[in-house]
Amino acid sequence: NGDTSPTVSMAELDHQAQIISKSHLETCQYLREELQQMSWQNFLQDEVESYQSKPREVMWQLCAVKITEAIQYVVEFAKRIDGFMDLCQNDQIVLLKAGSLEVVFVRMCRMFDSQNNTVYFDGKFAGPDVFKALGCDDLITSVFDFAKSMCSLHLSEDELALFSAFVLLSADRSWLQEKLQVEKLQQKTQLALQHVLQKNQREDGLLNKLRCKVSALRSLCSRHTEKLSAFRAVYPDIVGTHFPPLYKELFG
Amino acid sequence: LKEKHKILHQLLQNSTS
Repeated sequence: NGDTSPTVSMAELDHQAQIISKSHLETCQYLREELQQMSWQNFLQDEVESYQSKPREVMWQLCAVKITEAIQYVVEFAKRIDGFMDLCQNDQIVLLKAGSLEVVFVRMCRMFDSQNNTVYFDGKFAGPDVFKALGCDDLITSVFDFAKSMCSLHLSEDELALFSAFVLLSADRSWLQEKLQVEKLQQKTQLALQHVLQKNQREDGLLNKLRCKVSALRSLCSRHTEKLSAFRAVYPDIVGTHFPPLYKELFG
Repeated sequence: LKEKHKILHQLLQNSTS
């Protein structure tokens, strides 16, 4: 009947929050404890220089591989969200095609060291200078700034899990066939997020701050697409033959 | 869309481990 505001009990919201938190922890690629243990491992200057002196296409390929690995975990996360696999196959693909990289950027704050402005990459913590060979300094700076601002919100794992699910279940993506179903699922996830924020006694404005992050994520992803197009215009064969097939499928 | 996203479709079909 077009009503997208489901009546959901507290018990249902608790259940939804628990399932999404569990899905997140099962698919988060690295546990916080693992990352903390590695946090002292920064790239040495000669290692930084070795990344900087890589040919542009080699560094692009390396980053495409790392992004693809992270996206595979996001696909597993999506599959475990209650209701996701009940959506039609078209809409599952639409949501992952549009949202998987956004969730990778959200998850990046777990792997980010705000004090040193470094992110876990290829075995150690890397600053923006490590990615110089990509030729996308402005995008890299924006990605690091985004991670830093996400970190400043100090989200717990359950809050991060629910926000990731909220981002993934965006009902305003183009080409959805059963928009109403996605809207209901996103609404339920937002209520579960709100419920958890209240339970965790978080500040009142946090949900709004998180909503603002959605447009920042979209901007980062469209800039990634632009940079990829520019790269492909110069190196069409490299993308065609050396980039991971899933990456090409999602961003090609 | 399914035809253009065979790998993603396959990943979605694989059972969760």
